Amino acid sequence: FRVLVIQNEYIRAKFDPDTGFLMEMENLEQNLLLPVRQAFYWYNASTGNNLSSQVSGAYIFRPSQQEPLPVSHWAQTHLVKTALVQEVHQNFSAWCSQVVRLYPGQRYLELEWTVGPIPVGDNWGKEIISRFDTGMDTKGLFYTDSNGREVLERRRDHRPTWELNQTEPVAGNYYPVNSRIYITDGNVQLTVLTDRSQGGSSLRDGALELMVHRRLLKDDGRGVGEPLREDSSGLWVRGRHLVLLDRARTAAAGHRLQAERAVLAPQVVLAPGGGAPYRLE
Amino acid sequence: SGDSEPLNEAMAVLQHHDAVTGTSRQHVANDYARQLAAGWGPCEVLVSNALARLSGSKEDFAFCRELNISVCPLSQTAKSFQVTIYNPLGRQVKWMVRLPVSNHVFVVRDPSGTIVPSNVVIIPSSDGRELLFSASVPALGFSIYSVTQVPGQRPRAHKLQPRAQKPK
Repeated sequence: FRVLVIQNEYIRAKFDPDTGFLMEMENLEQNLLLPVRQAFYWYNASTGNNLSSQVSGAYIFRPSQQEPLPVSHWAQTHLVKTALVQEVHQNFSAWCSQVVRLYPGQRYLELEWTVGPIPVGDNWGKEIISRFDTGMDTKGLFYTDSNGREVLERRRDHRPTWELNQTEPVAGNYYPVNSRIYITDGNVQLTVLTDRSQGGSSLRDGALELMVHRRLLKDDGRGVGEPLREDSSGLWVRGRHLVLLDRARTAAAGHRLQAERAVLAPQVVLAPGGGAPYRLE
Repeated sequence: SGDSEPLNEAMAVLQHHDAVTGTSRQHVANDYARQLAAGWGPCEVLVSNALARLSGSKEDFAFCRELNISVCPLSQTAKSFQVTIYNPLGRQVKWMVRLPVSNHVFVVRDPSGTIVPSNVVIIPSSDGRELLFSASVPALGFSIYSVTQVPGQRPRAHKLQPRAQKPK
């Protein structure tokens, strides 16, 4: 199989011919090339263990093990190329798919993910993440925003204001992401813009993950009195991650302007047309 | 007449941490959604009146709230329709409009009546179609594009090329 490629004037994305996963992103304008693999995984939600009876629930994220499991080892892919869009449709499973898109003139890769209904027939609650893996030497650091304004440096297994005894190697490193999360090796920066608040982290150097959906089977004993188990339309979630690859020193200009465009995106109103002329008087 | 007060009220109620974080019981979450949806209605009347006044023509405006799942009854059935795009940013933007449509060929014209390039693509994992065209919208302003179905022609919809069967 040939490598699947989509590109526009600024960005080129390559997909692994064997698995259908994203495997490389290139910023053609700045001549940057980053091997990056993106896929979906799921954490098995804890129902309490010998260390703690704490259950994963609406207030508490607590996976039962440190390593998430892959939603799938490969994706069925379809390629669409027209003058106005190039996109790769990826089907990871019956309940997890994604469209990776590039429009002309766009300086980011759009990942529109659709997740749900998360299967819980095995009586395991599941917490679904999208994870980006690169070879960047990020030295345990990553960056998350506060309401789209100040960006805070995060260090794995560390707190800046007190001596942390890390008891939750995964959840203890998760932080709120309101609009963006990024990792950098000082030269290159990989930024992911979110279209809603999500939990995010970097649990190993060069990696970056965002939690996109959860479906849990037990209450976490913090007051809600029912498990976080959406029904009806809440079973399905669709959203977008905008992925930017830049030089570290110029990345802020890119993600700041793009995040503003995303949060203040144009609004569309339709009409049959041919309405009666209207003047106030 | 329109009214933005119900939506203001709903947004005020939804400042509660349960609404922001989703740490409420299901029926409370459903009620939050109900309040928001109830607030949208009167707001859409308000926006329609504003657009009628600004555009100088009284239209039966349609707000498609489910464009993210490619649902919009008007664009999926009408033979011709108008697309008003409002840009809240303080700078001009070019923006790709994607609308679910029937299986036809369409001509898209910009506010000056010039035909702009458009494509019809197949929606993933369904046999629906989407019309794409690039719109230019002024800062804090709006542009009105018109879409017309070309009778008797079927789109050469861009085939999905299946790929990447299960690895060896």
